[in-house]
Amino acid sequence: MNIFRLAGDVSHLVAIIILFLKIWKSKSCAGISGKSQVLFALVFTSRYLDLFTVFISAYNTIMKLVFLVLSYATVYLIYMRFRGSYDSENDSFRVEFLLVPVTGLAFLENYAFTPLEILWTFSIFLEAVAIMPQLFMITKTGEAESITTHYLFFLGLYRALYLANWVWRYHTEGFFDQIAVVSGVVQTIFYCDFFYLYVTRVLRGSGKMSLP
Amino acid sequence: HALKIPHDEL
Repeated sequence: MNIFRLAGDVSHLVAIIILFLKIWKSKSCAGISGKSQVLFALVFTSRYLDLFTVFISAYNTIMKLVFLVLSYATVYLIYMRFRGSYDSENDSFRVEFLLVPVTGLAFLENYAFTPLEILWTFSIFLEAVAIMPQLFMITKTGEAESITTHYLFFLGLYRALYLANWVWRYHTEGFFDQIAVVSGVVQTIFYCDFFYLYVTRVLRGSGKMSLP
Repeated sequence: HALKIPHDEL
């Protein structure tokens, strides 16, 4: 555990809590892509199956459980409790365009051809692209509430901090997880355009982020 | 490629 990894995990947790509380407090999931949230729940489910097979640390186990519970709770809020506010019209990204290639790649490129390893690889690849329905929705409607942009900022920051963690781990312990690193770089690149808009429009401006 | 199992990151 190093400072980049810890900051990354905290950033990830903050992002998920921001989104959950936004929906909970406002009793609305307007502007939120339910599809992205289902994909993230799928990411955590397929990655954390090792909860049943290995014990890493209490921290590791607790964080995994928290991520799982919060991701399913968020999906529940969007599709059940506050489904009346769900904007299915604009949440029209075709997720099969992500799931099919990601599944295929997980079978082709993995550390071991076992069910758990293929599912772990699937989760790493899927996480890299899971935000696309949300970014697509923002592009389609042309705007995002500032609280939604804070969520996206922390979610993007998390993987960027993991990149620093991987550089650190490579130099200190020779650790190099090729699948995670390559996917993490791709994932972070997806947020770069958003980071730019976030700094120039949300932080320097006020209220909503609207696209030109 | 480098093998890292079990995965100790989140």
